[in-house]
Amino acid sequence: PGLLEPMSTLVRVAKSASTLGIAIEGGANTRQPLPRIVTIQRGGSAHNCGQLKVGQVILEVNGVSLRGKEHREAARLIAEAFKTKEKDYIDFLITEFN
Amino acid sequence: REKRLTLPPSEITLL
Repeated sequence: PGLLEPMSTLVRVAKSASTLGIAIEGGANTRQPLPRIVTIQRGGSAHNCGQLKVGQVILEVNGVSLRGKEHREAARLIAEAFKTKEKDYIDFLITEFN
Repeated sequence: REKRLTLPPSEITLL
């Protein structure tokens, strides 16, 4: 489904630090229907990756669409993707456009 | 009749 998103980019974030280090806002039934990155913390995995930026919207996490998911569910998915030992990275499908 | 024009803001979560 990600391939149907216009202007989307796949960003692989290696788990290079003990935290992911992003703050997100948004989710279904809010003004921001898909989670948007509002902060990237220095020294976190996301910052180390160098490809995520404040303002980007997260469409998918490890191939799972965040469309229709409320904020807490989206946050839980991202937290679990970071926590799992099955993968040493997280794939984010992101778009610059809101 | 009443129409809701704006959705509520979202909380912010640090991950």
